[in-house]
Amino acid sequence: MRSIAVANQKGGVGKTTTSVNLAVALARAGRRVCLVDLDPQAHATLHAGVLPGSHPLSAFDVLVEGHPLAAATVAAGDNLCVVPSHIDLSAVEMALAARSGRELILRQRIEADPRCNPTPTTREPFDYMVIDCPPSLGLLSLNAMAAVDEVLLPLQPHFLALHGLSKLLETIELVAEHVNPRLRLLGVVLCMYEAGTRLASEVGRDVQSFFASSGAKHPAWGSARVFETRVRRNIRLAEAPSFGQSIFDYAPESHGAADYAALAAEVDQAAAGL
Amino acid sequence: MRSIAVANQKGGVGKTTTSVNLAVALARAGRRVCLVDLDPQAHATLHAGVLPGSHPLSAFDVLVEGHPLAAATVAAGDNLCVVPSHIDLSAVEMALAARSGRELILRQRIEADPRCNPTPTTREPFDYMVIDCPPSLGLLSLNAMAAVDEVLLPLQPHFLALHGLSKLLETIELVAEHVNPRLRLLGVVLCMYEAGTRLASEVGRDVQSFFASSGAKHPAWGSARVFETRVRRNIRLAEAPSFGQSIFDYAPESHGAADYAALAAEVDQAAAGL
Ligand SMILES: Nc1ncnc2c1ncn2[C@@H]1O[C@H](COP(=O)(O)OP(=O)(O)OP(=O)(O)O)[C@@H](O)[C@H]1O
Ligand SMILES: Nc1ncnc2c1ncn2[C@@H]1O[C@H](COP(=O)(O)OP(=O)(O)OP(=O)(O)O)[C@@H](O)[C@H]1O
Ligand SMILES: [Mg+2]
Ligand SMILES: [Mg+2]
Repeated sequence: MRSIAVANQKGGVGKTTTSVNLAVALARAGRRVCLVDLDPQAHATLHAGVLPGSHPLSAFDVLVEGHPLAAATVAAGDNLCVVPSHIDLSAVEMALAARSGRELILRQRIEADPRCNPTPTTREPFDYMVIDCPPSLGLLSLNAMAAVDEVLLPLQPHFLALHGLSKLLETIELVAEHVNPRLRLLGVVLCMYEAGTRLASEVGRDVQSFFASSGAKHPAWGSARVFETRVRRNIRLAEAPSFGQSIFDYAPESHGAADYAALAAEVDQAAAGL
Repeated sequence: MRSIAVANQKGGVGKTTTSVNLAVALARAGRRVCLVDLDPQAHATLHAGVLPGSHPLSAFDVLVEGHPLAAATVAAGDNLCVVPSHIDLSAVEMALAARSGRELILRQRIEADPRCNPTPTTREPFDYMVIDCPPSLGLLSLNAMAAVDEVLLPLQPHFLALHGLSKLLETIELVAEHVNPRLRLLGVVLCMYEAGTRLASEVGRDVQSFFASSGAKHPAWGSARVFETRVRRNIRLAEAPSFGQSIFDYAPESHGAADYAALAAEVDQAAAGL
């Protein structure tokens, strides 16, 4: 199973929109996908059409109450399962403050889950896990990065969004060195791209040259790519969540659907380090 | 002194852009303003032209190390001071986890500051304090709400941004009931407004009717308004931070400058409850 955390501490850059539409695009391509919502806002849960609070267990119960992942997993469409969020996740820093190894809990649950770590007899093993992260680098995002092999970084091509990039790369390095040696930055995807604005093309160029440059690079992100696909700004992407639908169900002919299908194809063909 | 926390746990809705441009607009109108950056990303600090880490003390030192507010305050232009952020703020939840009354620390620092609580002989007392909050409802935003009289809520007219409104109102109620009885929601300002999209006018209408309706309202937000001024989406607003300038210095003829000048006039004329 490939596991991908969709992370960026900068708020409103397209993490949730990317997590849900990528997960659904991979599921439509025949991959079995588990979407985990680690943001207390529960926006990925909503966007995927699962009513927050409508199932007895959530990601909170998996992290804090010791329930297995499978117990909180909800079917949300063909080839797609969701581990819903819950508002209680916002208290997870305090709830786990005194627990040693608190950043490794999600990894342990995933390692213990038969569909994530299949044996030859496992029915319907997962091909992908996609984890939506909140806009911070706290315990929830740390749990995600400790548990996965790859990080996908949605980036709005704006100055403030670019500013936080070095902090995120530093965090990926620290997690790779101390907690999860497998962790790699898979790549950066430019979201809400407004072609024709100088800002988008300048920031886009800055990011490309940063990763292409020959300066000192850390193995955890040194071979990361900037995806060819740029997700263009498209109001349909902002409308779809209110119907609990992915862009493919809501507006299949839109730019948004085309862009996320193209991104999924790139992600599916890539594997960290290739 | 009027004190305003600019808060919304949803990421990327315009909190920092509103904090900085509102603070500068009020300063240009002759008000003495103190802008406090409580977001570890330090984007308000950057946007206001102060290099994070270039001053010996920051908001972290005020909250955790016991320094007085005045010691961390930096002059940033006519009538404008900034209390800069620092990346260490991201560890404040852990640093203060065991300290009782940890949500009241900022309030105590403000109450002890002569320019915030002037006597007749105080030189250059502050007329306004504007606090930029991070995209969460954790200890930093709690400190801000415990310390101020008013909350300003920037809202992007999108479904996911609207979804979190009830959680924010609930938090304001709880703070007003248990920590700060003076706290009131001053109002909601629609940001990144894309006139002509159905989504913007629908969400705009939803928010207006929510506050105008005669249903049960809590005194902490019952008389909140939706500001007449809508801050239109305008790429100049996203360019200005890379120059460390407000919109008034960077693009004084832009829609962004007109909208934030109009918002400042509305804020200045309003007082919570009027
Ligand atoms: N390409 C796009 N075009 C137009 N709107 C978009 C696009 N991508 C996302 N949006 C909208 O922009 C807003 C921010 O996106 P989203 O919520 O996915 O970001 P996020 O990084 O998950 O935010 P947070 O930091 O709060 O978790 C949402 O209202 C979403 O519907
Ligand atoms: N009216 C606008 N038009 C165009 N771009 C805008 C506008 N307001 C803000 N922006 C840009 O949108 C992005 C998000 O805005 P901003 O950073 O102010 O939001 P925020 O709520 O402070 O985000 P965070 O949750 O990360 O603190 C920034 O890149 C900013 O420059
Ligand atoms: Mg999100
Ligand atoms: Mg901000």
